[in-house]
Formats: sequence, C-alpha cells, structure tokens
Amino acid sequence: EMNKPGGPGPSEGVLANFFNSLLSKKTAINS
Amino acid sequence: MESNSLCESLLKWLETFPGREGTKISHLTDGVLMANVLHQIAPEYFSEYWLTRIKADVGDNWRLKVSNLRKVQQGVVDYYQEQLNQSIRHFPLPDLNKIGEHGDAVEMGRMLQLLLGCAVNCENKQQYIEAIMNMEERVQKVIMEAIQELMLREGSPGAVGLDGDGR
Repeated sequence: EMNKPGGPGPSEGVLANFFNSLLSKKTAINS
Repeated sequence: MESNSLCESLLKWLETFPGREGTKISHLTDGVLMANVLHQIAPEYFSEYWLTRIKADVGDNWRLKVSNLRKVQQGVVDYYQEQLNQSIRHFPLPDLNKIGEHGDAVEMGRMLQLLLGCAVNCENKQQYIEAIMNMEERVQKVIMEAIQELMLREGSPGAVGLDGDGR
C-alpha cells in the first residue's frame, strides 16, 4: 500500500485509526 | 524509518507547541528548549525545581550541553518508568555527545522521539495527539512509526497497533 503523493491515500484511515486508538487508550499515569 | 525524515518531522511536531515556531536543531543542542517542552508536557513531573537543574546560557561549551542533555534524557527515561510504567529498554538511547558536539540529526531525531512518547502518553495527551492529527499526512506517518517503535516492543500492555488490532 503506497500513498499517492500530494493526495489522500489509503494510509489516511490507518493514521486516523492509530491516533484515535491512542486517544482512547486509558492513560496510566502513576500519581 | 529514515532518521533524517524522523528528525525533520519531529521538528515540525515541535513547532506545534506555542512559541516553538521555527525551531531548528541548533536551538535544541543545549537541552534547554527540550527541558522546557517537557515542563510544558508534564509540569507535575518535570517541575520548576527540575528545570533549575538545567543550565541556561551554556554557549558553545559542548560538555555543558551534554551535561544538560544527560539530565533531560535521564528525566525522560525515569518518566517512562516511574509515571507511565512503560519499559523503553529496547529503545536505543541517543548518543548525547553527537548531539551536543555536532548537532547530529539522527541522534536528535531519537531524542525528540523520546519527547514525543511523553507527550502522547501524558495526562494532557489529547491536545498533543489532536495537534498531530492536524499535521500533514506524510508527517503523521513518520510520527506514527516513531510512536510504534517506542510502544510496540516487549509486549507493552498499553501498546497500540498499526490498525488498533492490539498486535
């Protein structure tokens, strides 16, 4: 899967999934 | 991941912090700006007191620069371990001498990668992650791979896979 230069590519959804997963991941901060 | 691309992309990421526009490698080699960014990311850990340990105005003295960089790196390693319960033993720590003495882009990229991991795992991670999601796709991809490299080893319990499948 290669991105097309200059335009939205198939990785756009992968990126959104990844960062949304990061957002929803519970933050495990020790207090 | 190409390291020059890593450094270039993470410099762009750093520019998303208020007042950090136009940041170049040469602005980072004394560790002061990175320490301030860490204070911004997690002020409860990288406190005002911690900041006082970083010497400002070190000029061209590379030994003082490396001394500052060492304190920054140690602070970050401790933050992962003590605050995030996340092991980064697999991650090759940057060569601080190469950063302090030569402003090496490859090593600087790895240093900024460590800061990135703090930002996307800290209590205020939402603002940092959303800022990344507003960046151009090419940069987002490099940042995603940089985060994965930090998080996807040693079966880290909090690891997030490429497509969220928990690999």
